[in-house]
Amino acid sequence: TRERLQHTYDAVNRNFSELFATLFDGGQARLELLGEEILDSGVQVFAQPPGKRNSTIHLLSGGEKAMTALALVFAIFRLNPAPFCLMDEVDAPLDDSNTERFCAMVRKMSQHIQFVFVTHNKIAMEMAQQLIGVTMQESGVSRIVEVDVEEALRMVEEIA
Amino acid sequence: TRERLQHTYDAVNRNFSELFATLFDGGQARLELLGEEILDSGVQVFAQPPGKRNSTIHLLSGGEKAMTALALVFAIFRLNPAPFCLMDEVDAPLDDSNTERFCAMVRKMSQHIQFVFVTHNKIAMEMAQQLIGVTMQESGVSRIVEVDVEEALRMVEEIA
Amino acid sequence: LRLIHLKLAGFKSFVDPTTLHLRGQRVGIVGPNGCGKSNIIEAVRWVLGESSARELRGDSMQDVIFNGTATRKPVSRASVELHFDNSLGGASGQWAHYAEIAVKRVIERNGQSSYYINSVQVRRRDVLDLFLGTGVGSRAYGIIGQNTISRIVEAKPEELRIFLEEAA
Amino acid sequence: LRLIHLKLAGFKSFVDPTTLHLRGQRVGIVGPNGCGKSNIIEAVRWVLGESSARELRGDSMQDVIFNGTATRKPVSRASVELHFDNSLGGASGQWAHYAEIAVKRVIERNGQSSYYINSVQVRRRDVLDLFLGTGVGSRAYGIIGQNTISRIVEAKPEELRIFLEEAA
Ligand SMILES: Nc1ncnc2c1ncn2[C@@H]1O[C@H](COP(=O)(O)OP(=O)(O)OP(=O)(O)O)[C@@H](O)[C@H]1O
Ligand SMILES: Nc1ncnc2c1ncn2[C@@H]1O[C@H](COP(=O)(O)OP(=O)(O)OP(=O)(O)O)[C@@H](O)[C@H]1O
Ligand SMILES: [Mg+2]
Ligand SMILES: [Mg+2]
Repeated sequence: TRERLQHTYDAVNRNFSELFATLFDGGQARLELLGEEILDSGVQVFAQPPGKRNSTIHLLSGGEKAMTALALVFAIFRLNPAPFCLMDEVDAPLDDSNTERFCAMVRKMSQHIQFVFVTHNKIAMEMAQQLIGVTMQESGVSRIVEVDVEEALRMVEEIA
Repeated sequence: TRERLQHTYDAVNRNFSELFATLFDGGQARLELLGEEILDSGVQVFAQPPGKRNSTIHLLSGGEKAMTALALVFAIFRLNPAPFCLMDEVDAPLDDSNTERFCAMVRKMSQHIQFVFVTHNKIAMEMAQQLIGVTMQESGVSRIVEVDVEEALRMVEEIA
Repeated sequence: LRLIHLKLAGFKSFVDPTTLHLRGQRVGIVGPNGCGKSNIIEAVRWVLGESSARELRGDSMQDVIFNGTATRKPVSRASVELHFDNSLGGASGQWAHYAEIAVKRVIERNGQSSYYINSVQVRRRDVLDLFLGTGVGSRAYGIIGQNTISRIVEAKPEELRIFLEEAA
Repeated sequence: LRLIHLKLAGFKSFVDPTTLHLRGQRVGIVGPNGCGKSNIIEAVRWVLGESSARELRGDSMQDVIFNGTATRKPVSRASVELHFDNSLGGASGQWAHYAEIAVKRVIERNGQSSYYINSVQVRRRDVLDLFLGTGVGSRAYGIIGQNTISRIVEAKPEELRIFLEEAA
């Protein structure tokens, strides 16, 4: 129904602009309709990190696109919060500073949403309340081990 | 010409199997022709990490696919060595152990090939003979700074 | 609705029965390349009704059944069971009043797939209806697969609108 | 053939003339997200004759020209110059005997694109011919862009054969 879609679109748009500005510490972003009729018009993302004037989203960097996508996904979550969010290596393209901002947002949202995230990133591991380690001692056969968060981070620092 | 393509195919196949076994410390991989006629048949990759019996390459993990792709790219390099190889964040999906293996192969190949690689990965930074830092002090305007490799690694350890 | 635990048996590389206890609001899954982390995420997607084999990196649905290694034979079935804490509500339909809800899915080599809610056999439709309005579901925005975050922002305008419609 | 230095002016985020001196066989390029690292890789791809704007994340070729920021105006041209050490040979054609070879490309706002080898204006074809048989070239396997390594192994059979043919 047009009214419901318009309501969703406007709400997501507001959230998206706000979350983008938080993740980028500035800048502007919004969704744009490519046609007149919301029921069958294409939608595209307009996003400019602080100080930049890129005309399309395609020119943004790998990390900037990832942060923009996260802002959009979290904007939808705010509108219609699913009880949990599973993320598989979403932090892969992020530098340390952006990973910290991503973690800050997850910490805040985890008050009402349960996050399960796969990661290779030490900074993301630091925000875990529980770490599940997956191993393949026997080739091709997966097993689970509980990993102590403090222990894991100390081990990681020793290797570094 | 059929002969030349067959020669290329066989040579790349030999190199690919060998480099895969080095990068994975075992396992087997090869190219396969999907048709009879080499001049217009499709080509697909068959790859099994050590101990695994996956039927298709699609079931492999993100990191395993990346290592397989690197084995193929380097296999072509061995056949027809370009003087340089530029790589943009190819190590992003790799865990620490696979990053070390990737670096070992780059070190070996860099005797005859010049490598320029973009990375966020500290382990990859360690193999650089020169580090070029890119900064954006002024929004949207890139500048270059020479980064001392020892200095950068020490700074990274302090943050960790 | 909170995830309590996940049981896998014969699902991809998790050939031996394995239980993951999810404690806390932020759970990290870690380990080397190829050890099975994404398989865990796909197990949740699958038990919640994923119907596309390609979304699970396979050619057919049976590709999720453990297919053997150099030292182990393939097995004939895969099962995944996901337990939810519903004590604060969230579930819809006839199980809405249960404090704990267990969703289970089983697939055999012949392709036969069965769904269960609290040990009662149901249709896939019933599993989807359980989570109506919660944003949960194998295709919902609640599960972000490996390498898909970049696709979101570069999606074609038609794809992005579909993504938004599913959120409405 | 070794890369000695790369000069950029007005190319994407490198509005001010910038020179990268490449010393050594293993050169790492580092920095935060969005600071311009991939732009450097694209500059090399571009000066060697890349003809697809999409490969450079643009809609048209002029998208590589610095288009301004909150505090800087757009400029009207982009140029990239790449210097090679040819003292050990490797280059083909009439420049094969030069110890140093400089390849330059310039584009204006009106879309006009010019190529130069050692300050002599040439056609794009001449730049491609310079590197014949060396595997160098904007489409050659020598340049692996961000997010493309995963595509290689998952390429359709027809695409993979084309990839192989280019290597032959
Ligand atoms: N049906 C199956 N039977 C047995 N093993 C399987 C099956 N399907 C997939 N696998 C194996 O599971 C492994 C992939 O696991 P997964 O994708 O979860 O790894 P990962 O931990 O996410 O790694 P990465 O960090 O590289 O993303 C592959 O090595 C694959 O061979
Ligand atoms: N024509 C242009 N004029 C000005 N700025 C541009 C132009 N084209 C691209 N940019 C800017 O360059 C930046 C992208 O740079 P680049 O992709 O090189 O980043 P990066 O260092 O590779 O980052 P990441 O680590 O996230 O991949 C974007 O912020 C974009 O706005
Ligand atoms: Mg994975
Ligand atoms: Mg980049």
